[in-house]
Amino acid sequence: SLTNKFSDVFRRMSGRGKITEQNVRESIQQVRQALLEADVNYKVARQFCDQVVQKAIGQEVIKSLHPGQLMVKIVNDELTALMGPVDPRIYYVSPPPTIIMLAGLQGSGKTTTCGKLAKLIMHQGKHPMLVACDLQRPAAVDQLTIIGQQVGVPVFRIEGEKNPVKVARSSLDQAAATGRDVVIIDTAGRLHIDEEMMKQAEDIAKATRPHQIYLVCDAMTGQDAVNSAREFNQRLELDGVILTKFDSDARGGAALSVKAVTGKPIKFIGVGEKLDRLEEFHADRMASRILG
Amino acid sequence: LVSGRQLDEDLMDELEATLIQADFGVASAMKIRQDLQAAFKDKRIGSGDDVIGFLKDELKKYWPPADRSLRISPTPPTVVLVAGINGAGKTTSVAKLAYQFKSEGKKVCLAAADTFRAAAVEQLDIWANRIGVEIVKGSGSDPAAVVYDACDAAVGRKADILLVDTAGRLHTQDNLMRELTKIRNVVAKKIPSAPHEVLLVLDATTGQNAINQAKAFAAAIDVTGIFLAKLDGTAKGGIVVAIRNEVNLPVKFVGLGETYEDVEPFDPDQFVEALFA
Ligand SMILES: Nc1nc2c(ncn2[C@@H]2O[C@H](COP(=O)(O)OP(=O)(O)OP(=O)(O)O)[C@@H](O)[C@H]2O)c(=O)[nH]1
Ligand SMILES: Nc1nc2c(ncn2[C@@H]2O[C@H](COP(=O)(O)OP(=O)(O)OP(=O)(O)O)[C@@H](O)[C@H]2O)c(=O)[nH]1
Ligand SMILES: [Mg+2]
Ligand SMILES: [Mg+2]
Repeated sequence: SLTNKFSDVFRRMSGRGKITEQNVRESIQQVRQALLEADVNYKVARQFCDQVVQKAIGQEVIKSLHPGQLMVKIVNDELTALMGPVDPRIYYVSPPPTIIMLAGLQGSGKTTTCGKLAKLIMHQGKHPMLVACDLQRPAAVDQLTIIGQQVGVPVFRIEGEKNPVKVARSSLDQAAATGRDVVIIDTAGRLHIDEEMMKQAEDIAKATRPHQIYLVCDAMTGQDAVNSAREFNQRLELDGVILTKFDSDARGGAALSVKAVTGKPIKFIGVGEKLDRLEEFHADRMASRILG
Repeated sequence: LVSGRQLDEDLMDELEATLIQADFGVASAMKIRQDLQAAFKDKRIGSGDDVIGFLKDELKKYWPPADRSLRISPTPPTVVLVAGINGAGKTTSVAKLAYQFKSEGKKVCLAAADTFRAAAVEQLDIWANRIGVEIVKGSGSDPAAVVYDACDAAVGRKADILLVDTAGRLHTQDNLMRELTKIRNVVAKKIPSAPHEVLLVLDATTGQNAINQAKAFAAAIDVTGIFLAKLDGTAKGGIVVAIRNEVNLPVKFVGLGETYEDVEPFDPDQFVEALFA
């Protein structure tokens, strides 16, 4: 564990006399390695470690009786602070409808997460509607329709329509006509470097002016997480991030990378395939999971 | 005290950064750094300028041609089992392989053995219709039963290739991994020396967890190769280097898009060049 590693490092150092600033800088390599093994982005890890060294020197670790313990506390505090603030609230607007749009890379868990959000939002006393704007993946609309049935919410779809922007726009009329006060828009998976598809996402957002746009990101994503997150954030102005498949044994360093590069709050985590498997994000739990 | 020739530390730090950002992982990057220092010390590398070229040549040797070919059965059908975690790209990859084989004039049969996920069978069915290949779908919820029937159908209809699509599952879900082992055993019982290929579909954006996935799936169903999907993104897929080292699995195919034409046999030269591009 990181605690043991720090204790060992500082015990060896203090054995040779006073701990120095250089000792503190060397000890942070343990943290950097742990972060990289957890898939935190290389540059994010470096920046975080520099930050921790500054804090540690500022808090006079070198004068402390228990430098190892103080280092661990500083690392944990800094990581938790960086991952937060925690904000699982869905900001409903008045008058309704509140419009939520999900976007992200292929296979990240968007369609399933739409269902999970619908279930949560129903429990919060609202009447959500799902909108099928993935018109390209085979049977994507069927998948969302089945999910809607499982949750017990209507799914808006237009048979034979090829343009997802039209479906998105029409869904707002449908919501008004049927008294649905939350609209959840599922979109096709797309690469952040696919100009045509990123423009399509922008067009869907322009047509519906979502109050919340969430990036859905796979928890086991590696170094590339910063690239897609940065681009989606620049093109779509995200309101939050949802990390899926956290029921795996992935350390989830992508969470820190995405937070660091977008600055947007991680709202929820997906912890299973079933539609009740959505949890609030906890910064402290995430921090200890990443540190390993 | 370090005696003898040493490669410049800044050069090596920069290289380490490149490797880690390509998802090589800390352990692989460190090992490569040590190996390069050793090679430089005993003059197998001439100068700092030769480091990248030397490393590229070494990496290209990781995947010899024999490892990359698809094993075809002497008596049809050849059975290919496709597995991997949720959303990796299995169903789309099965469609790509179906199209490849059909284009070679082979008779292809698909088994829609994901009986769990919403619209999973419909998704593969649409691909089968678009490509023009047969598909076996079950009526119940037991994937092993679908596979059992698909094996009979493939033999009865004299198919050359049977491709089995399975449900996504996490390698940490013991019951689902046991289910996968059972599916493999059904195939093995029904068709001699099957499955002839067991492909693990990996998402190229996956980080170090891909190593855990590879180990667990290899243990459960004796994986014979990797289908590296979504390599058309910006992720480098360097994780397959660590997987070669730690789990000894070759990459056989790469996925380069969302249509059934977007597949290529794995090309180590192209892959290694792209890692350093
Ligand atoms: N274990 C686990 N599986 C999940 C989770 N979220 C989604 N999945 C599964 O991941 C796979 C992909 O989910 P989808 O909802 O189809 O992903 P998507 O982002 O809509 O995919 P595209 O539309 O093709 O981009 C499915 O097998 C889901 O059941 C999660 O939190 N945990
Ligand atoms: N860009 C790109 N997208 C891909 C590739 N392979 C698959 N996809 C996309 O990834 C998403 C998930 O693909 P699926 O084939 O449904 O994945 P799966 O592993 O069968 O998913 P589950 O059955 O839910 O576990 C879809 O949107 C595919 O179009 C690829 O090589 N490149
Ligand atoms: Mg989807
Ligand atoms: Mg599938």
